Amino acid sequence: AGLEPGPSSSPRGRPLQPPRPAELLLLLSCPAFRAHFVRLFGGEAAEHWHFVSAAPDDEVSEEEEEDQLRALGWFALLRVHPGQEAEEERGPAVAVAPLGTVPKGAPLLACGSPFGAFCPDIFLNTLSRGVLSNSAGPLLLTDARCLPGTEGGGVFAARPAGALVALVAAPLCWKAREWVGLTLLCAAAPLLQAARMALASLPPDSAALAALLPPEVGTPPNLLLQVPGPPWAAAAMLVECGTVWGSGVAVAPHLVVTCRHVAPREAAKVLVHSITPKSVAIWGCVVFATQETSPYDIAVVRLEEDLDGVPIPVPAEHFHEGEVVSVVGFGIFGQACGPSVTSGILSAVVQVDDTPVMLQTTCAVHSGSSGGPIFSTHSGDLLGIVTSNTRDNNTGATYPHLNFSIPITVLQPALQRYSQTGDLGGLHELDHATEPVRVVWRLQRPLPQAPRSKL
Amino acid sequence: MGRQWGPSMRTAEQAGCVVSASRAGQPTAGSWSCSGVILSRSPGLVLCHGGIFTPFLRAGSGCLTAAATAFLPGDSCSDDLRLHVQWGPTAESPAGRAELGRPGLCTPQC
Repeated sequence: AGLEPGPSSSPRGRPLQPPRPAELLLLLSCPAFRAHFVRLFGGEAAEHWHFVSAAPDDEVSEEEEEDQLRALGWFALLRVHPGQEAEEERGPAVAVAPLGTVPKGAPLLACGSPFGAFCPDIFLNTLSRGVLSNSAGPLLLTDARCLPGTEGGGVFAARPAGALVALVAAPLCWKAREWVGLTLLCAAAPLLQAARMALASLPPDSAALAALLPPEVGTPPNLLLQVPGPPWAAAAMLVECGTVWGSGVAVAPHLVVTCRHVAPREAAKVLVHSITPKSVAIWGCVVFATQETSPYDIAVVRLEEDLDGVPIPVPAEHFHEGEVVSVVGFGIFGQACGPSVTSGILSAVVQVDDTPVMLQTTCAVHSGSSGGPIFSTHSGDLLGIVTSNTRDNNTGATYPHLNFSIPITVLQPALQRYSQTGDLGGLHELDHATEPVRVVWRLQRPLPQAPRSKL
Repeated sequence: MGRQWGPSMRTAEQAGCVVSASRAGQPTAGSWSCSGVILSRSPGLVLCHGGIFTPFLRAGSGCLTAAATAFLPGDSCSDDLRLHVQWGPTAESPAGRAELGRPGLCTPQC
């Protein structure tokens, strides 16, 4: 049977072919995906996570939710019945990216149909773009935003061009009733390997279909060093202070900056985990934390030994609204995985007296990412330190894609002074931010210029 | 979308499809649908999500969590399962398309 593909990138809304009957050959899953899923989302974490294709408050029967959760890592191989007209081979054949060859932070293109077969004229093969945010074996996360109905849709890489990387497993993730804004994927390569093995155990005419499954392109990762993510992401650190943990960024081989609400007390002992180039944990001590009254939620940790092999990021001197940025943080998985990378743009640079005092981005930022860095995706320069995302107190809704950061230009002079001379004077000035800066960080409207008295 | 995405977009749109599952004789009694990827065109092979098959599993969804199970043969689903696959547009008139219920979608002005 041939599948007469439509002309590529034809104008949306043109009439579709009628649906073609098909038969189910196999239901298949990737055992490694399921094992990682249980490790990351099962156990105690399970109660926090919702993957059903509806908001936590929507009415979904417990049985239906159970069914969806059980089927989350399962996929199906179908054989499409031949059509009437003669079909010919057209359109680019699908090729598959081997597991582990797409680095964290790499751009991805998701193609699925929101609401499935309900409105294919409008929604068939809708595109969404993002990056590979994190991975645990064949369990992948992307910040490409997908909707219910896109389960099973393909996710493709830009390099190698058009390689199938994964299929959408769960388009909506909710954690602790917060929309996470990330999509759960199952890598395509191990899934197709499972399909080949399963087909081999079926009657010969089905087994022959294994030869038709798309090949893997590129060098299998076991012949490569694990494809590294963006070099600048290595500066992101996991910071543990007592029972609290968050993210941080190395600004010198012996200095890590994080948030005050992660490491609030000066002289507190802090354990800093560096993941790349190798996983090490180094003790440190909080040498400075702003006062509660300071709008700048910052703490500085001095390490007992230097970070080895971690590229120290270049601090940015200017900010360009609209530029493509990346946030690297340990939200979502915390210690269970390396840092997640989410992409977006610098959506606002708030200034007081022509000086940037707050950055906003559209990256997905979650609890646990506080203290993490924002990088310019193109230059790799460090732009700022993430401090918070947004919650609507009226509705309780959290907006991971609206978040606030301290521009590195606010911190850099004081950090440099301390790093070179041990003088904390510059950092203490952060406790004396002016009232207009405080107003901005209280998310209030800057005070109008007070009318001057004529006297 | 940047130049780098041209080939990926073409591949994505050529490979994309939707899959719907319904019960024989009851096409309107609720159908389940999802997205899929066309792996081969001749003969047609499609990979899609397995969630739409749970209502048809003879042994119920519990069989999906059995530890050693990595695959289930096609006859694990009841005989009344009917599957249809739809993909990119051609010149056919829209009349040929089965009208399916529209979800409760609306487009509120922002």
